[in-house]
Amino acid sequence: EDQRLTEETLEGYLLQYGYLQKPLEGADDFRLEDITEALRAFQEASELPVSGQMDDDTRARMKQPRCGLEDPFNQKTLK
Amino acid sequence: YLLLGRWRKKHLTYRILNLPSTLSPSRAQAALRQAFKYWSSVAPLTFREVKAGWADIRLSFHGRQSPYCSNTFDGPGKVLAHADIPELGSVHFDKDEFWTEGTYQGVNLRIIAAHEVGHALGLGHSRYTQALMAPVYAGYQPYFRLHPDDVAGIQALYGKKSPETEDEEEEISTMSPVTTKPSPMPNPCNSELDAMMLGPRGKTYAFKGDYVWTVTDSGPGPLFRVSALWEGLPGNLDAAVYSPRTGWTHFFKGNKVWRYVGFKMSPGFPMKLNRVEPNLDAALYWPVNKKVFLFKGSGYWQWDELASTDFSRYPKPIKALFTGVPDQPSAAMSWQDGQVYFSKGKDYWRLNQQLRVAKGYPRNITHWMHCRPQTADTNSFTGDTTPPTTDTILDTTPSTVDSFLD
Repeated sequence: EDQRLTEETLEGYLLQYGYLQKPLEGADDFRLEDITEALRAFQEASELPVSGQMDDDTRARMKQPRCGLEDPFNQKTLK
Repeated sequence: YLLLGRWRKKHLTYRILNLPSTLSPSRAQAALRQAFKYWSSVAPLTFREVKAGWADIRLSFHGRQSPYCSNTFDGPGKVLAHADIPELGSVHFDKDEFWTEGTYQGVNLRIIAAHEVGHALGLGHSRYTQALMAPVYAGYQPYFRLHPDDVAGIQALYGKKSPETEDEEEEISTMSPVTTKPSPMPNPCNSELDAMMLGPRGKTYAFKGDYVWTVTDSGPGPLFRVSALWEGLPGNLDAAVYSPRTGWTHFFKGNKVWRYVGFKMSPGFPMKLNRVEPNLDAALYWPVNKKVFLFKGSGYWQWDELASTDFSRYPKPIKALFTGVPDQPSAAMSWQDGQVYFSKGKDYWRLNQQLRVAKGYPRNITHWMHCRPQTADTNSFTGDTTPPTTDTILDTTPSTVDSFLD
C-alpha cells in the first residue's frame, strides 16, 4: 500500500508540474519508461543525481513548497 | 528562462484585493509593492497601485476553495501560489501559508510575490535553482536580489531600462540599476550614517558611503548609489538638507556644496563653501523659523537661504540652542512629526519643539531604522526589519566648482 501510495504521489507530482503528460488517446496508465524519463528530467532540473529512480533526495525535493505553475523542463512534454 | 507571454503595454496597474492574516496590513502591502519594484528596476515597466476598480494585475489570497479560481490550494506547504500569464493578470496566494517578512520563519511573501509577478509579466520557470523564477521556494534571503537569469528573461520580454524610458511619475525606487561590481554595501541596520534628511514628497533618506536608502515604517528600502538618484553627486557626504521653503536640496562634502531641485542639479553647482568651515558634520532645515542649520564640531551656523546671512557671529555653541545634543553629530534632520533628530555613531536623539532632548534618548539607531532581525512581524512602527534589496548603479564623476554662500 505504501509503495502504491508513493507511486501515485510521484505520478501526481510529475503530472501536476508538467513532467508527465496524459496521452491524448489510449490508456490512462503511464508507461514505466515515461515515468522514468520524467523523473530524470525532474532530477536534472533540481540538480540532483539523475538516476530515474525515486530516492530520498528526490522525495525531499518534491516535498518542498513551490509555485503551482508547471515546469518546462521535460523537453518532450514542453514540445 | 522561459517566455510564456507578454503585455502589449509597459505601464501596468495592480490591485491588492485582500491580505494574509499572518502579517500586519502595512507589512503585507509593503512586501507586495516591493515585489513589483524588483521588475520595474530592471525593465522599462511601471506599476501603479489602484485601490478600486479594474487593474491589469490583481493579487489575492484564497484557500482550498475559491469561487474565482479553478486551481484550489492545498493548505500549508506544497503549492504556495500561482498566477496567470499575460494578459490575464491574476495572481493568487495560498492564504493558509504562514506568510512572513524579514525572518527565516514561514514563507517570505515578498519573494514569492515577486516570483508570481514574474509569471504575470510573462516569465515561466527558470532552470537555475537559485533564480527567483525557479519553481521551488529557496527560502528567505536577507539580501535578496534578482538572479541574472531573471533579469535576462524580463529584458527579453520588455527590453532594458534606459534613462529615456524613465517616467516622472515613477517611484524613485524603480530607477535603473546597471550591475557593476558593488563596492561594499552598508547594512542599513547597523551603520553610522553620513547624513539623513526628510526629502521631497516626505520621503526620509539615509546616506552612508556611496549609498542611499529610504526609511519607511516597514524598514529600510532598497539601496541605491547616491549618483543614481542625484546625478553628479559623490558618495561619503558630510551633510544633506532639503528645504520645503525653497525646494532646494543641498549636499555638503569637504569644501563643496551641491544644489538640486528634485533630482536635477542646479546650474553652476557644485560650488565652493567659503564662509562656513569645510567638512561639516550635519545639516537640517527647521520649519519653525524656516532656516537651515549647519553643524560642525561643537558649533552651528544658521543660514537664511533667501537672504545674505551675516555669519560673523557664527559658529555658535550647539548646546546653546539644542539642549542635550552631542558635539560632532553625524547626521541631523527635522521630521514629519515636528521633532528634530540627531544621530551619532549607533545612537540617535529626538528633540521636541523647544529643541530639548526627550526623555529616554539616546536610543539605538536600529530602532529608528525599524530593524529588528529574526522576529515575526509586530505592529508597524515599533520596528521590524525589511532587509534591503541591493541594486547597484553606475557612478559618475564630479563637475567644476565655483564659490557659494556669498
